Amino acid sequence: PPTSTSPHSSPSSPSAGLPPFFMKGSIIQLADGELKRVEDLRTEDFVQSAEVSGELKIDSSTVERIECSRTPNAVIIQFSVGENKAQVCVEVLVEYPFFVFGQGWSSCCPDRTTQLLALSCAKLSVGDVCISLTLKSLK
Amino acid sequence: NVEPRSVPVFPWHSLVPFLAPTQSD
Repeated sequence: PPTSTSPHSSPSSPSAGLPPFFMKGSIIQLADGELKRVEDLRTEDFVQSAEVSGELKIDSSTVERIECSRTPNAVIIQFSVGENKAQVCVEVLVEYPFFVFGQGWSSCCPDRTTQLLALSCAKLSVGDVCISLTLKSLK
Repeated sequence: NVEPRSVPVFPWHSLVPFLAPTQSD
């Protein structure tokens, strides 16, 4: 069975239980120290930051399935993660944004994401390849 | 006196979910 996990949450979320850093205009620091707004991030920013960090590894996580959740305004997304195609399920609010390789921010309900966070999003669909992270274990 | 509020800066990895178990190289 797929592993269940949940992405970040924060008690100081501005709206709908989402972390504050997804709000348009939030300042993000890349691993090399460069500052960018969240809406200006590109795929290479994540890839290069992971390379610099040394502790984190970027994985490709393909959306396999999107199902309704019992929780209001939430969905369960099943990902196939990394080379081993590990099956991982996450339960998130429909407006939660994921970063899709070569495309940018995407959510299950882009209109709601834009309404709540002012962050422009594409529609997250089955087959999309999202950026995820793996923590490299210490040797 | 009102002190200027500093703008929060978030680390890049905050934006990316950890979806995979810890791996070794």
